[in-house]
Amino acid sequence: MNIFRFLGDMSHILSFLLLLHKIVGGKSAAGISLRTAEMYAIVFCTRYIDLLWNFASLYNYLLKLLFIGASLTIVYFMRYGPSQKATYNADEDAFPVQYLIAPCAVLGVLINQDHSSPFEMVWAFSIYLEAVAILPQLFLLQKQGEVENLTSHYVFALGAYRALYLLNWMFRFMTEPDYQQRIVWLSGLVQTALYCDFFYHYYQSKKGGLNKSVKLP
Amino acid sequence: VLADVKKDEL
Repeated sequence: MNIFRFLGDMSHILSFLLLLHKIVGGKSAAGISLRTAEMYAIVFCTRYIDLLWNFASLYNYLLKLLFIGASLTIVYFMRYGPSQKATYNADEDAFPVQYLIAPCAVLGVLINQDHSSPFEMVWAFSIYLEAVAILPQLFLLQKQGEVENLTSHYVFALGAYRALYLLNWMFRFMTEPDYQQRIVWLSGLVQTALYCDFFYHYYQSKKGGLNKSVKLP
Repeated sequence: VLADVKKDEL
């Protein structure tokens, strides 16, 4: 464990807390993409299925349970919460996710770390899907033009988590002899690159004060 | 075993 990975996990937890605060606490799903929330639930339920047989550490175990629980809770409230449904904009949340899920599934089967193990294929699928899962959310924000304060912090924390993981991978590559995870590195790079535009506008709007809303052109 | 060890990240 290194500081980058720890901060990355904390940033990921923060993004969940912000989103739960908005959706469950604030009873509002305005500006939030259900499609992204559902893809994240798929990402965690597929990647962490090794909870059933793999025990790397208590920290890992607990966070995996937390991420699965939080992502399913968010989808549940966005789908069945009365006030959340009322504030969720299904027409604008229209990114064709089948064009994301299908290619990731094909890639997961073709490019993974052990072709003999079905879990490796599912795991690779989850890594690829996570890289593009944010697209419907960014698409929705782009459409709406203005990003509500809490939502902007949620997206920022979510983007920061994988950016911090990039530093973690560089650190591990330099300090551990035979450490290589090309699949994760490339996917993490793509994932973080998708946030660059948002990061820029987030920084522009927040440098004038943390509670200014983010404007996307 | 290698595969499992490798999966020490979230």
